[in-house]
Amino acid sequence: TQSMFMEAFEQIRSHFFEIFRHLFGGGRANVLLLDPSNPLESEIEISVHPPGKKQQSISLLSGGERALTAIALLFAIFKTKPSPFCVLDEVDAALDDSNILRFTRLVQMFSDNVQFIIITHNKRTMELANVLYGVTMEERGVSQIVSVKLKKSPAFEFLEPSVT
Amino acid sequence: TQSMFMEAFEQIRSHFFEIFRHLFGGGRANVLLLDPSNPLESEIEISVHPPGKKQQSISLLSGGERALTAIALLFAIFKTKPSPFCVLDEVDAALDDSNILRFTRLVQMFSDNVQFIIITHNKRTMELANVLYGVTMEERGVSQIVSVKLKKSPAFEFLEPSVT
Amino acid sequence: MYFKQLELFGFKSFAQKTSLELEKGISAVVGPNGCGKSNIADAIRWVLGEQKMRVLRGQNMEDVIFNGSDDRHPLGMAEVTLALDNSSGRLPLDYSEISITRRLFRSGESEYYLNKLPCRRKDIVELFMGTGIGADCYSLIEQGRIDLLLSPKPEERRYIFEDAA
Amino acid sequence: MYFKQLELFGFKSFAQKTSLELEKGISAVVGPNGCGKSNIADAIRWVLGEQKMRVLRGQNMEDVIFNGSDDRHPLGMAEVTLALDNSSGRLPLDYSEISITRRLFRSGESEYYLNKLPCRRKDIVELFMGTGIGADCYSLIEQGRIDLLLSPKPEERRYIFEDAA
Ligand SMILES: Nc1ncnc2c1ncn2[C@@H]1O[C@H](COP(=O)(O)OP(=O)(O)OP(=O)(O)O)[C@@H](O)[C@H]1O
Ligand SMILES: Nc1ncnc2c1ncn2[C@@H]1O[C@H](COP(=O)(O)OP(=O)(O)OP(=O)(O)O)[C@@H](O)[C@H]1O
Ligand SMILES: [Mg+2]
Ligand SMILES: [Mg+2]
Repeated sequence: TQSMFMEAFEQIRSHFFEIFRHLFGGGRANVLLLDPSNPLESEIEISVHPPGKKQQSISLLSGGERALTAIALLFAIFKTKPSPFCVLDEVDAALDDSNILRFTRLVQMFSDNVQFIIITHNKRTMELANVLYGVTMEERGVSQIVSVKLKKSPAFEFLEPSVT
Repeated sequence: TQSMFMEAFEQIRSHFFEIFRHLFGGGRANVLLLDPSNPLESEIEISVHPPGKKQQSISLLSGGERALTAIALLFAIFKTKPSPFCVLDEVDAALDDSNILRFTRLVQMFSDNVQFIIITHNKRTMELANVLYGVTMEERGVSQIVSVKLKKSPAFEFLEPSVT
Repeated sequence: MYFKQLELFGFKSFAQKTSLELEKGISAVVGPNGCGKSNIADAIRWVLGEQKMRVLRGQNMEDVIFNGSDDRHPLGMAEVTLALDNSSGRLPLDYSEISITRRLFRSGESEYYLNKLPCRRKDIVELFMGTGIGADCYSLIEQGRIDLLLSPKPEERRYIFEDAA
Repeated sequence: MYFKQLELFGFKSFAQKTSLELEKGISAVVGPNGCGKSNIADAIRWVLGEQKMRVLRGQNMEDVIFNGSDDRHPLGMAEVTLALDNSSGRLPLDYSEISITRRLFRSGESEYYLNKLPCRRKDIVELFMGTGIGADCYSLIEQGRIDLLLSPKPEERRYIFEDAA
């Protein structure tokens, strides 16, 4: 099923390009198989061209740019092969305020078909949630959870402004 | 010179214990040479006992606890062998609000003798600074710096309240 | 398909039986450093069959069993149960509700349950195969490891592309 | 001893000659993702003699030379100058002000200067030896790498303990 892999790979590559542009506001990104004759064993090379900058190896990118590029690739994979759920543990740690906003919009776009569980310290990311699970250790060494419903169902939220 | 190393190591160990307790509000921490007969080649084992919890390998610690433990070790080394400057690049990324506060107080304690250059996205950490260097890319791909003096010299700041 | 509930008992810092009622859409898990958020992610991986202790940040299997605190003794067992809604029929099992349970005892003995009936770990892993779900897949991004997706090494991202293919 | 000024010209994203007047005490470097903050830390390491490209996040030596943008051509040289106050006499050089400069040309040629006089990289490295300062030391913590201090491997932390001893 080398051809199945190649077909999936092509889809990931095209989604990656599109989502990268969406997150970075322009530029280009590509993912290449270094050995196309042996796709399952081949190394993969990611090349990225942030808007306004020159194409470079991803090693020269900043911490935040790398995190955002990895997020673009992850969601490209989701678009190619949807998963019903996704657990993200502090993937927003390196992002500045404006990139956090872009990240949250991307998550929102996928949230109709994906159940997201996002661990975060960031207030903006928290604002995305319908439910908040607050984990505490009132008794030291022992975890407890308090859950808080933040929003009504998305359908109601959509209708609400017209009710006013 | 093995004995010089052992002596420095002992000092680091004792400072590490003390600074860890200061940052975690209790508990214990230790750093051990696995092969004391060959200190320069030996592996080092760090064991940590956060307050209220059980002693465990540092691998089970959370992201923030690991960062704080590493910061304690770094400052223990500074206390043993002071360096006139220290450049920290986003070491506060994994810390929650209350740990950022403890981190900033620690930096302040050392700042009489150490020139700190701290790269950060965190507002609380920024408040520590006498000078802020804002890096921007107004022209895409080209960095520029704007510097803003935030405080008068520390001595003056100490006197200021009495001026009122 | 979506998760309806996650129950932890004796798993890492969850000494007390704790239940998360999960909802569709976006949920956020928040709290101070070291309070147990990533342990929840670990519990999901573990109940889905994760065997690599490095991924669970431990050294031995029994590192996931609550090992005590100042005021509590270590427990003898860790248990995690994940209940899912399968009305979409995505999982190849003729139930609209599926629950998977994993237990580990200090002795090293493991138990697995599918809808409360004992099964093998293999049965759980095969249930999720090809769905993009499962411990070793791209749907669970560990803290500090998002960067690995960019690694050139095929082993690092192998499962992602294989899974997606 | 403290840094008085850092000047960058053609180093990574600093296409224009840029100068930071540095002060004692605590300074913060802030700005959005990708604007050049870590590049400043790289410049300090580089002028102190760093040779490992991995540490500077590059693959070849010339990766530190400004390689162009949409509106600018690549430059032919990278230059960084660090001026220090040495009135404490900490550095073994009979000057109260010391400036070190490093240049790299696309040809691969390197130049080093100590107080504006040409010198070898070795002279700069030896100047800082034993002071706990220098590219390969515990005074410069790279982004995302604070965790390495906890690594059991001696190589990872070797220089720290050796330096401190
Ligand atoms: N088997 C165990 N028994 C008891 N406590 C444990 C066990 N395993 C891990 N822990 C504790 O769980 C805590 C780590 O929890 P976790 O990694 O979930 O934190 P976190 O909420 O993700 O924090 P952060 O925001 O810093 O990432 C550690 O303090 C550790 O001591
Ligand atoms: N030789 C070079 N020529 C031009 N630009 C370069 C060069 N080397 C690196 N860059 C650019 O510098 C940027 C990275 O800068 P830097 O790592 O300093 O960001 P940062 O401010 O630390 O961001 P973050 O907050 O995300 O860590 C990248 O966008 C990269 O393209
Ligand atoms: Mg965590
Ligand atoms: Mg950076």
